[in-house]
Amino acid sequence: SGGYVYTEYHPMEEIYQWMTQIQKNNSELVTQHILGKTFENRTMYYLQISQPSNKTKKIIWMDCGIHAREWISPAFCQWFVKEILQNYKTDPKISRFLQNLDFYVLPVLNIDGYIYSWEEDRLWRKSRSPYENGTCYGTDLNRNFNSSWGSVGVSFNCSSDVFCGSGPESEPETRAVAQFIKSKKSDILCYLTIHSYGQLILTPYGSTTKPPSNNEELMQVAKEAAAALKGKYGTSYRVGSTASILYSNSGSSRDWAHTIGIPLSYTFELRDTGTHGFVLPADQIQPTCEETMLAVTMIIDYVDKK
Amino acid sequence: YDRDQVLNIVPETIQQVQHLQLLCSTFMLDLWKPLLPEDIKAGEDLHIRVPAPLVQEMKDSLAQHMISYRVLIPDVQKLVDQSMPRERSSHR
Repeated sequence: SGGYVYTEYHPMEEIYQWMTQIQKNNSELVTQHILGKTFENRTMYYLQISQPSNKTKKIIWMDCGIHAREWISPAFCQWFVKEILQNYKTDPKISRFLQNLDFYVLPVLNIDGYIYSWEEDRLWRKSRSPYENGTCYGTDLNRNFNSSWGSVGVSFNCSSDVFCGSGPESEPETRAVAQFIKSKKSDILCYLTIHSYGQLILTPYGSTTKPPSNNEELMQVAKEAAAALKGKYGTSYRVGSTASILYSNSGSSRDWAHTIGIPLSYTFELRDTGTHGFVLPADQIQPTCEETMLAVTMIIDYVDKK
Repeated sequence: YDRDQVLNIVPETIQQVQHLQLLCSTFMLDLWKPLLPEDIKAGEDLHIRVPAPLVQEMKDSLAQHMISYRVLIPDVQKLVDQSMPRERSSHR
């Protein structure tokens, strides 16, 4: 891990450095790739964790930091990468994962927003693209995907925290993720997106209460992950579709990923149920990441065995 | 966010829901859960950040309408400081 402190939050500059360092120190396994550019022209990188092999491997995609203020989310993506790299030689389960699966990790999706939340407004949520002649800023990137875009749980007012943009995939960050995932969709078995608070594992869909065709499988896998969490840490995660256990929303990346054919698509809302909300103190990073790692590992284990 | 508070409210009646929706739009409050006033429902948790200058007015209005609440976060800025790395928060 090269001395990186995983129990503190880090500004984007340090996360960029971390990605470079992780690739350098683990060149046998990790490559860093450009995914696209943000509105403010910053480079979006993802990390590919892939053990060299002649075998065709399936992909687990994980993105973090779509909402700027949810700092625990990028912290988890980094924790996840650290755990895989630290343990793949000694942990038989992780070792087995890497024989069959590649991990693609996007540590911060909404880079412009994340930087803004560090430098200007800790509770900023959206991206930073200007609307209406610069009178308001930012699109909720998790309302901007092309999945029942604009139909429910969004606002068309650009001052709103859930402004869905001017059209589906109107934002460069959304397009970068969507184009890449579309290009790999036949190999991606599982799409995971990490959010900040509520202790929920959310399944598709948010835009309708009609369950997806593989709902039983989606629910069973998530329930097993939640049960493991309860058993080991006593943390009570709720499992269910977004529309049924949270609120209706359209244009989310999770719904979109499922509609393009990625069978297992989940949103994680991490540890807190409101005590700290979007401002989880740094001393909660480790316990949150440890328990989340267990739940994520359960899901990956299912994918791997399948 | 100095002395801004996050309140947890569980409205019990449609009237209380409507009053909360009105407060949200009048005061332009920052809803944390749910994210939109139209998603406020009776019997379900509401988390809302209230700017310091409005805290007392908000609490008075809630009391007037017999809406009970709990303070989840008494000072948002204190939590924000705790989430910053030590050297940065002391620099602040």
